[in-house]
Amino acid sequence: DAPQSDIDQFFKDN
Amino acid sequence: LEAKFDDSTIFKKIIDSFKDSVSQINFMCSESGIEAQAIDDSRVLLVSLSIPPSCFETYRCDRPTTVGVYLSSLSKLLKSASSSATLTLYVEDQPDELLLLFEESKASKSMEYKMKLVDITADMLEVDSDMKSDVSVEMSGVEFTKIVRDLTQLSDSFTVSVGKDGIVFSVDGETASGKVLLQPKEDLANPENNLSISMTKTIDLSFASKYLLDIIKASTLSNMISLKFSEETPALFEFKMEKGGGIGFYLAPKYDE
Repeated sequence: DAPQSDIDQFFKDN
Repeated sequence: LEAKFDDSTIFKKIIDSFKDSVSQINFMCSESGIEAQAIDDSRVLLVSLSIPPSCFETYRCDRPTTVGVYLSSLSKLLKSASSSATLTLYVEDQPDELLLLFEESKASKSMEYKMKLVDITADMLEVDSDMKSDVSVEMSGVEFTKIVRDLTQLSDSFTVSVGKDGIVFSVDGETASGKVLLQPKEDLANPENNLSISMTKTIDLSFASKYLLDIIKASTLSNMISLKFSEETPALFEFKMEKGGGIGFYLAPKYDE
């Protein structure tokens, strides 16, 4: 099964 | 804060649409409405909620206030919601509780609940709501919900591809596979059946089925769903409410192997 990416990789901490 | 829904089931639908995705949330209340953002524990799904003043019969917020709640508790109180009752949310200046007042004028009945607020230290991610996407799709929420329910039974992984033929939803499980192709259409008599695709590039992305099953719980908020995809970025699944605002789910894709 393909590994899952997470949301933090894409959005900056505000 | 003093915010009154003319139909208490609206707030119940909003809360039920994401209470299984995240356990707690900070509602950021200001004069421009109530906004909230939360990320699920596995940090794969980001929920972004907007309830503008237009969703309320009356709305007043004198100064920006953060209202942190456990969604399981709030959801229990909202079981009292009915379409014949109004619901007013009250929060004091130095908030330590949320007051919910249900009023049924016909039945001369009112119900009052108080809920302790919680101090949630949640990080806010910067999400650009005008995020550029390669593919935008508008389609029936009912249709999307059915496809997700049908196909996710077969596999933990759900693939969306958009190309010149239309949009393809597919799964490839151990014992069975399935595929649904939809092409753009315009149904003038029933615009909720319309499907439109705008595309600058083809995409082919896979997502974990379990998050899609959570996302479709928000389909009670809107007849239509808007999908936005770009290669290698989170997809946006958005349900816009009739009176403005709505809920968006940003779902991180699986890696292309």
